[in-house]
Order: sequence, then structure tokens, then C-alpha cells
Amino acid sequence: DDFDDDHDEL
Amino acid sequence: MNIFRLAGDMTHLFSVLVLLLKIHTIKSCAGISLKTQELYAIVFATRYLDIFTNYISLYNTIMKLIFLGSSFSIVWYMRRHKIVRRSYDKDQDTFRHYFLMLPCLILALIINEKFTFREVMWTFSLYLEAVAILPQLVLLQRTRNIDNLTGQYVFLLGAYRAFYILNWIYRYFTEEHFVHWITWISGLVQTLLYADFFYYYFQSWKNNVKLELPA
Repeated sequence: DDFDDDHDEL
Repeated sequence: MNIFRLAGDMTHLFSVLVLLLKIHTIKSCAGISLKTQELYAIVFATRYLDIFTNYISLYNTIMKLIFLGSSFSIVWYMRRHKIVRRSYDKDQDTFRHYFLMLPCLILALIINEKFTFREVMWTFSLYLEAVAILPQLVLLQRTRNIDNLTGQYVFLLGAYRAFYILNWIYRYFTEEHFVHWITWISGLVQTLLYADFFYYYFQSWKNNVKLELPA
């Protein structure tokens, strides 16, 4: 979902 | 993944390894703020809630485990290890770090990308990370002679977010998807908080003298 691609950084 | 982000992650990893090296080998945490370490453990715990639910890449998962594992073990060392805890300077490390958490949480509830639990927790971790270094910087000003490992640790910790800012600029120009302005601003505030430390760190390196922060 969009949470994942928004927060793909550490 | 781009070179700036990789450099940022590696710098962050090295900062953690330098600290673990110091604590594990010389069994000392002199000059290290337990408050900052606790804040960082909370930063990682609230940012990596989804470590087992959503898989981004092997690299991402491994790095998350390293940051979680190292931050909690450093807190454990400084609190529980019978030798290390003796070198903890608790009368100097007096920053009320829990007072930092509440404003960050309230701000995250008000200003966030989307009002979901995960998103608010993630935003909270960003705001908290921006100010997590404050207890450590205060302690450095009180600690007269800062040893090299501690200086290197703080320097690397500050440098990693500076690399991330370059990464966000790079992603802005190369990918249509770019990070949210909340990330930009917290990252900028975080890096600016290191500005005077960087200045004195550079001075001490250039003049080859012991690092000292003015009280």
C-alpha cells in the first residue's frame, strides 16, 4: 500500500 | 537506492559501530548520553513497526534489524552492564528527554501525512530523531575532554542525515515520487542542530587540537 512506497527509506 | 542514500546508511551504520566498539572493547560509555541512546531506541522502535509486516528489500530489513538491535543493546549496556554502567555520567546527563517526546507526539498527531497509527508513529519517529541528539550535545558541552570515539560517533551521526538530504534532492530530480515535506524539514532541523558541533569538530581536526565545545 502507499505507506510502503512512501517510506522505503531507513 | 542511490549513492547518497547508501553513503547515508553506511555513515549511520558506522556511527553505531563506533559506539558499540567503544562500549564493548574499552567497556566505557564516558561522555555518552544514555538519554540520547534511549531516544534513538524509541525512534527506531516507532519507525520500524512494520519490519515484519511489509518487506521492502533484504537490505532494508537487515539494516532495520541492525539499528534496532544496536540501539537497544547500547541502552542495555549503559543501564545493566556492571562495568560499563560505572562510567555513565548520570549527574551530567540530566536533559529531560521525556519532555522532548510529548511535543513530538502532539506535533505528529497534528502535522502528519495521513492520520493512521503507522503514519503518526512514523512521523513521531522523524520529529523525535530530529531532537534526539540534544541530550548528547548538552553532555558534550559539560564534558571537558571529549574522547575521539565519542567525537567521531557524533560526527558520523550528524553526517548521515546530511547525506540523506542530498539523497532527497537527488530523488526529487530523478523520480516523480519524492519524500514528503515533513521529512525534508525534520531532516534539515536535525542536521542544523549539528552545525556548531561540526564547526568545532572541523576546527579541532584542522588545528589538530582536542575537540572542545564552549560551555
